[in-house]
Amino acid sequence: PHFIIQVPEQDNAICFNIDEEPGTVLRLIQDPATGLTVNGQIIGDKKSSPDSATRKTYFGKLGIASAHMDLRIEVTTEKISLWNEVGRSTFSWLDTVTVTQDGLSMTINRKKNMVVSFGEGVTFVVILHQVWKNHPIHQDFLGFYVVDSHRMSAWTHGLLGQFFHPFDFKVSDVHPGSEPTKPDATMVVKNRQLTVTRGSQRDYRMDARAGTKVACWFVHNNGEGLIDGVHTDYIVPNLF
Amino acid sequence: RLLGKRSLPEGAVNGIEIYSTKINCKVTSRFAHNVVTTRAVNRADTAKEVSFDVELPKTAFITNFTLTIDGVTYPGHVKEKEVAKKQYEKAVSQGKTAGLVKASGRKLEKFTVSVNVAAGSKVTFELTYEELLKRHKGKYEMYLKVQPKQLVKHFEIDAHIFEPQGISMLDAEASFITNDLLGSALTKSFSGKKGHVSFKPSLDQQRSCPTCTDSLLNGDFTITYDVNRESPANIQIVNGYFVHFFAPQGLPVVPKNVVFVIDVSGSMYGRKLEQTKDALLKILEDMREEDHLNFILFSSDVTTWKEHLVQATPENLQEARAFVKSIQDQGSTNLNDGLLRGISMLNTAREEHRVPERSTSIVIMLTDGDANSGESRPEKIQENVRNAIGGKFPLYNLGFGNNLNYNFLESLALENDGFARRIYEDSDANLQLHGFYEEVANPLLTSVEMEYPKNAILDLTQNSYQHFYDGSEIVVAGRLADEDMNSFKADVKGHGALNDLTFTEEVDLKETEAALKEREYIFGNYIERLWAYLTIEQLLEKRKNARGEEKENLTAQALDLSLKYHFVTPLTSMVVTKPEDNEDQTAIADKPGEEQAQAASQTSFSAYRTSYQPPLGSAASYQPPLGTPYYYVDGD
Repeated sequence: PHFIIQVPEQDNAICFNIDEEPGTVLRLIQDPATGLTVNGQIIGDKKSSPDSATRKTYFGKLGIASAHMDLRIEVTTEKISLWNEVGRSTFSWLDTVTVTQDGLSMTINRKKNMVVSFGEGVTFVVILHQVWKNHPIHQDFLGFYVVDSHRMSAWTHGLLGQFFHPFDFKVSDVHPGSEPTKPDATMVVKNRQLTVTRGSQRDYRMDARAGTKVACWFVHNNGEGLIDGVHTDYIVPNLF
Repeated sequence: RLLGKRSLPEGAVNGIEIYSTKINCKVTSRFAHNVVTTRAVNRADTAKEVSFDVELPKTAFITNFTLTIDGVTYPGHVKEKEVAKKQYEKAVSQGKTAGLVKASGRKLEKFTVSVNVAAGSKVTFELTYEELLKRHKGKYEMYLKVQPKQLVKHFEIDAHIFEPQGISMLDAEASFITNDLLGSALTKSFSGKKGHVSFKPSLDQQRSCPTCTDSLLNGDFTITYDVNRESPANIQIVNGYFVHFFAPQGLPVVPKNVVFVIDVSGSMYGRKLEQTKDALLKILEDMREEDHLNFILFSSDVTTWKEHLVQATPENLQEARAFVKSIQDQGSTNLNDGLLRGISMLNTAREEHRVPERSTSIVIMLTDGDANSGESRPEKIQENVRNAIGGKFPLYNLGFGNNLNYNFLESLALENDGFARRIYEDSDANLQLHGFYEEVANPLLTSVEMEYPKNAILDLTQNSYQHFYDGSEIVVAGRLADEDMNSFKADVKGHGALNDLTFTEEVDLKETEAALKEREYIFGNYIERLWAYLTIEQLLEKRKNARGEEKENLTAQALDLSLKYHFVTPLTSMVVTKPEDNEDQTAIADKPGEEQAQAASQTSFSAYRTSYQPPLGSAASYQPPLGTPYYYVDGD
């Protein structure tokens, strides 16, 4: 999966990929103060594309949990399940349904997306990417977006969560890279100096099919140097 | 030497040969349109009487009945009951043959008609009825009674089902199919939106033994199916009418607080009490730990198992089982105080937060007789119960046996958002009781409201329900104010076990209409007829509790729709008139109510046709003499 970190203060974005084996679960967000956790499980293409050296990976399952509300939401490309201490509700991506309870609002928009809000100030959007069912290579996958995180604490961590706090980066020495349209540059971030490549990724919130191009500085090697520690530090055993 | 095959006697019985019986069913979106056609010929040298018997579900409305004799068809006309009655009485008073149709039984009504057929003549009976199949325990059930009086050369049940949501399962079973031979006559198949069941036994397959001339086709034929539920709701729109089916899946069961208000008066002595105890023990097995319960026993006095509702913990259930086993009959029937105690207990439990915030309350009352101790005036009991419940939860009444005022129980339940059910005194009464409990044991949503765009909808059927039960389905139909609208949106709001839910269904009208145009399967205006059926059913139900002007209005509306859509309801009768020997013969198809059905079964009416010869000289003003059986049973 690819990650995009938008930095509005600089009107710029940083992006990176995490390449791991299908089945791996990554910690995306963990906030000990609000008790919110988001983990994502990776899936791969059905098989490698003949013109691609590596197998593409995506998120196929997401787990959103609130320890304070004793609540878990599991989102797959097939269904959405919501648990609390009493039991489980299961919804399909063919439903258009709004679920509300104290401190939670969850809306599934049929075959498009799901918007989850925890009170005021924390809102996530999950996008359903559907491909032709009989496609020989690709399969359905999910996108995860944080559209509001201002109520999340300064202790929030995870592959996405660590970037909720303000951070600074500088890019200099822009020079031609291996591809003519993608220049390389030097980025200084978190007191580290990295070689980055100008590229673009797509934001699918508005248009789940075509997406909107987001220009970003790409950090190589699984975000090494940008993320705290190494990407394997974010591997967790289970979705919850 | 001449070799001959011995020909088994077949066909004619007493000169009448029924050579064809066909039950043709077309189900489109749960709305079943059934046509039963029987063809017979009089092989005798003299005129003979030919009977036609059909048992149809109580929930069905007859929509047509025709007689065809020697190629001439005599159609049925639906008339207001009073008008039909006058016509019928006139025929009887003039000594003419008059046919009558009436009903009895648990699930079925019996339609019987006979005509005299001249020697060598052929007669065709064709009865059409329609019903909306209701979903119970996760499937729709279509019930057909099969009981031909003789071997029939061409016997066939042919059912075609068309469900736009797609069929997920289809099965057909007959109680009389006991061997592979007859099994081979049954085929069932489904694929996508279409399902088909065919039962076509040959003459030899119908014989009760290889050399017998009597038929083994005698019993229940049941078709069950369900539809795909990729989405919780489905809206269909055709010709300006819409139907909205709602049955969400995957929701947890809302914890329930149940009080069982049980009649233990002397009349419950013996098998009835034993069966009630058996059923309660079985129900206790099905209780979920998050549920709360109590037992209120009423006879002359009221006793309770516990002072308050208690949680269905394993320990409490163990204790409850011991209590149920110890129940004994005694005294008379103080129904009023029993019910009020149960209701007050539920109200207190809620006020004192003894039950979970997100839980729902239910009163289940079982009685086998009328109140005869304490407050016994039905109107006063109704008022007391209505005031005590205050619309907060439903009351379900189970009437055990025949010695009770079922209309009162039904009225009492209906005005408190529940319903009544008769428990038939039989060996399976405990199963009937448990079966009822299973229907209401799993509420998935409470306070369900179906909302449609204001000003866009007319003539909506009931759109709010206290509960949605697992395995059932809510059906709402209506008329679009503007047929040219492009899209249609419906919201369904309800409280679930965990949270509040709003399901939204949006449909593109043109797309929906185009998708439903599979002419081969759809009988024209099925949504409009489904809407009319549902509206009449609900008007008749409301009418049971209405008084004065409101009752008159409801009656007028239901009658108007019954006449317009040709439904034989408790307000209408169908009259078929045929000239015979230069005289009129009148047959009437009626829809009896619950009380009439019971009355009929108690007085063992077995003949539905009379051929009165009035006393000479009194034809014009004939009144049946006292003590003479009078064969008109009014369905209202």
